[in-house]
Amino acid sequence: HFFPNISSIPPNLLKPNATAWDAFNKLLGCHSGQTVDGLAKIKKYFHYFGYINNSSSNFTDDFDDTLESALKTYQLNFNLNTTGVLDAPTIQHLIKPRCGNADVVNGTSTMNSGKPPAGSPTMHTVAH
Amino acid sequence: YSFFPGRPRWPANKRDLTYAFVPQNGLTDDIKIVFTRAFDRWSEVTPLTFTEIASYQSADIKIGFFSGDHNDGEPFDGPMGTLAHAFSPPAGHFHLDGEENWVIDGAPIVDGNFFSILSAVDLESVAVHEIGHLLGLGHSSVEDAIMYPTLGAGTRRVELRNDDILGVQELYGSNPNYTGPNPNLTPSRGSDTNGAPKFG
Repeated sequence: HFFPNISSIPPNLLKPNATAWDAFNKLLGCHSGQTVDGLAKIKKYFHYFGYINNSSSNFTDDFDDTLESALKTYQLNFNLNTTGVLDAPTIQHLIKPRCGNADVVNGTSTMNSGKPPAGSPTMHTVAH
Repeated sequence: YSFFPGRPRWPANKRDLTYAFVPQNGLTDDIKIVFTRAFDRWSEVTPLTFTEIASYQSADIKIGFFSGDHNDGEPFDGPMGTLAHAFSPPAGHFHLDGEENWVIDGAPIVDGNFFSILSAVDLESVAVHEIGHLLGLGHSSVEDAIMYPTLGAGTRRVELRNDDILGVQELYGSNPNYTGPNPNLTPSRGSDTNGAPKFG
């Protein structure tokens, strides 16, 4: 569907449409140790974009260590506070439209999470 | 900036790349010119050139709008969600979700947002990003870089930033006529992960 410019868009499209990821809003505040309906979908999301390296697509609704680790990596990559909790800024970011290419490929990310922490030495030197 | 694993790029004897559109899409010239502008942004900073040709089969870069499952193992999900994807060099496949509401001319721009539309996407913004993948760039954590993975609702982001330029020039070198970043892109208050100034 192509529109030449913004003024040509029908008014009914000016409202937010439901997308596959809007359901993530109900997961606000979820954290490690909980079992909440819908967490399996967010695991699928993280699997799709490379944050969960699991060949199985059968995900549970448990907020387990795998999900917490994936969430922290995601938060680091997108400059969010690495709380490991599905807080409001993280949820707002998760539902944004985005490129379908993965952020993490073969378990390796070269976004923020694949770089050394700020302040750590990036070059080893030996005194003579 | 980042690269795909193994840093794939177009070979040294491939600097003049061709592109073509899926004939079945029947795209009009005003849509095609959006892609021309997007390619121009990358050729401005590299020795690469991009030329549209009619033959889809023989083009280096193949562009098409598809809906749902389109036989590459990465089905599209309807409006919003994932907008497009592109393959690393030298595959050249560039797929866009045909169920999005694509805006051909996102101008006028006010502070980077063309309107508070939550269900329409600026085509050129997505095209510039995906061409970055076609050239070998991965995603970046620099928020205003073209290669940042998300595109906020109603946002137009088409200008290459320092992060994008440094990345693509590491792969292909600089265009001899390139004179440096756009001076109209003023530095923002933030900094990238290396502590270097970023532009916004």
